Amino acid sequence: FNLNLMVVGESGLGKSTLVSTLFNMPMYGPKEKKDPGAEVPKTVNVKTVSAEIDEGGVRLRLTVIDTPGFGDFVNNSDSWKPIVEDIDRRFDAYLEDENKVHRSMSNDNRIHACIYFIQPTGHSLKPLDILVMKKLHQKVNLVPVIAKSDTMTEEEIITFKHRILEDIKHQEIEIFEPPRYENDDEETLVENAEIMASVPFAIVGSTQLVATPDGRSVRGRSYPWGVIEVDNEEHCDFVKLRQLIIRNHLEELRERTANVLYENYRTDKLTS
Amino acid sequence: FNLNLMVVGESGLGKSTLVSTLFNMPMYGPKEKKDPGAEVPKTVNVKTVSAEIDEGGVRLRLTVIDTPGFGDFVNNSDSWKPIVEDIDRRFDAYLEDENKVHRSMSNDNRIHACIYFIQPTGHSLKPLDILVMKKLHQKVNLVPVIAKSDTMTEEEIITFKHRILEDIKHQEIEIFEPPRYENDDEETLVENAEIMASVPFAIVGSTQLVATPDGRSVRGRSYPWGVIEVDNEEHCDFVKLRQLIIRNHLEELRERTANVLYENYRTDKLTS
Ligand SMILES: Nc1nc2c(ncn2[C@@H]2O[C@H](COP(=O)(O)OP(=O)(O)O)[C@@H](O)[C@H]2O)c(=O)[nH]1
Ligand SMILES: Nc1nc2c(ncn2[C@@H]2O[C@H](COP(=O)(O)OP(=O)(O)O)[C@@H](O)[C@H]2O)c(=O)[nH]1
Repeated sequence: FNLNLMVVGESGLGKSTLVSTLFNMPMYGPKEKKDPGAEVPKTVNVKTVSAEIDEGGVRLRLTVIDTPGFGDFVNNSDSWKPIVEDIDRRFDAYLEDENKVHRSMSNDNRIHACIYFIQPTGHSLKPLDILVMKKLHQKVNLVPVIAKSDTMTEEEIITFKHRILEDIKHQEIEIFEPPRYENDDEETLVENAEIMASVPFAIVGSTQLVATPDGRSVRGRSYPWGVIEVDNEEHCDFVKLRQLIIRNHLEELRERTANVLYENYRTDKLTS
Repeated sequence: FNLNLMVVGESGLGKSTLVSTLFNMPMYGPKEKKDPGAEVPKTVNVKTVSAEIDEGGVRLRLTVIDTPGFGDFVNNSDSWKPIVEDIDRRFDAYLEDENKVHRSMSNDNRIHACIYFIQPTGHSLKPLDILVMKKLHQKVNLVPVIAKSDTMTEEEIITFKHRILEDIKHQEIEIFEPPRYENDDEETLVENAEIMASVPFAIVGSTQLVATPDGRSVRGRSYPWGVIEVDNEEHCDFVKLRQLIIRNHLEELRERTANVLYENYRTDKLTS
């Protein structure tokens, strides 16, 4: 099994932390601190990191495609381009392999899901969010999340989620929704409905263990006024994001990429 | 006494809330929710709102100059221009008044301080921050703050402040520092030193009263994992910001504007 996950969002929204949290292991080396004099890169970079992980007894090869620089410039008009180029390049590579006489389709390097990080402003989607999500939504399974949601109170999250979904609907942006199966059991249907009802997921990431006031040791963030627990569903939707991506819908993400997104790309490419 | 305070920062960094918190009264009407279809303004607006407030027995006419739209576009290359134009326009108006035969210099509409809101990324200043602060620092008393600092743990704040000060030094950005007087008493010297040691202030804003676990009613934000108190110096630097702007250094802010920033502007203008 392999899963190719892209993360997109401005610097400082907790992307690296979230990836490490999702897979319960540090996915990146310690961040190299750029000193004040360092050259700021002029374009968006695309960086890949892979790891073998064990997910409930199943071996998973996880590849994370990061997009440092996105949204960080004074002028971000072109910052979506290297991202779309990377997705297309992977589709092209697959198309090329498919057309070979002797082919081995064992390696699927296409992007199976893109986690898009929304800044927790409390207002609505930003022009850049809308621009980029429209460029991506028909090429990749789009999973929008509210970054660093511990910035927001429960009420603010409810209002913000509502507003984001309104923006998404108004802008006709397609976000990933797992299909419902006739033969799913009641428990699965309920669980999946609960997961989808929380979209966009309000997430918090942390690989650090901290002590709660009642003495438990949990992954979380410790503030002078309290401890937020990453794996506590009362505190954030991290668990739901993890279920969607790794447990419940891993297969649907890969299938939709293969049967819908890739097929559309291929048809467009061959007919143009 | 009048104080003209400009606030600059991207949407969603808590500017409106902070202004209301500083003056302990709602400075703005309820925010009109733009619906998803609304036209997004193409340029930065400059909005002014005034109020008479009582500050420790002293009547203060406070004017807040807001800059909605700053930093919110896909391309922010020009978003600093309307801000600088506003500052210059006020200098020009003063210069014009000063040159009249019959003049009444009672009205000082020059900007006395500019609170610049830094997004709590945890990394360093953004290219836009540096660009704009360099445009502003010689025209206005610059007071940088870390917005929504309840997003960050105590350690993260220490690291971030250190890094921001490094960036500011490296970029030769001048931030407001109150002068020290020979005849200040020990207590004042100590208090001022403590204030300046906390720059850039890690602030949190709220006009809502919430109940703390131990039963007090305070201005703050209530999360499932705890309550952050705006006026608690263990939780954030809001009190220090308030002291700098309204109590301890109100006069220095106005004097530096008149004797240094305006004089430089006037000299440049008359010699060019
Ligand atoms: N409040 C909050 N801070 C976070 C969260 N995740 C990461 N951070 C902090 O935000 C800063 C930037 O995180 P990082 O993962 O490097 O962000 P990236 O630039 O998007 O990769 C660090 O100081 C993290 O500790 C979160 O869920 N909530
Ligand atoms: N975490 C946090 N949220 C805040 C703070 N101040 C304001 N907010 C919230 O952030 C959102 C945007 O605040 P607002 O004052 O409208 O920001 P503005 O767009 O910069 O004027 C609202 O949901 C506020 O309740 C703060 O200090 N910390």
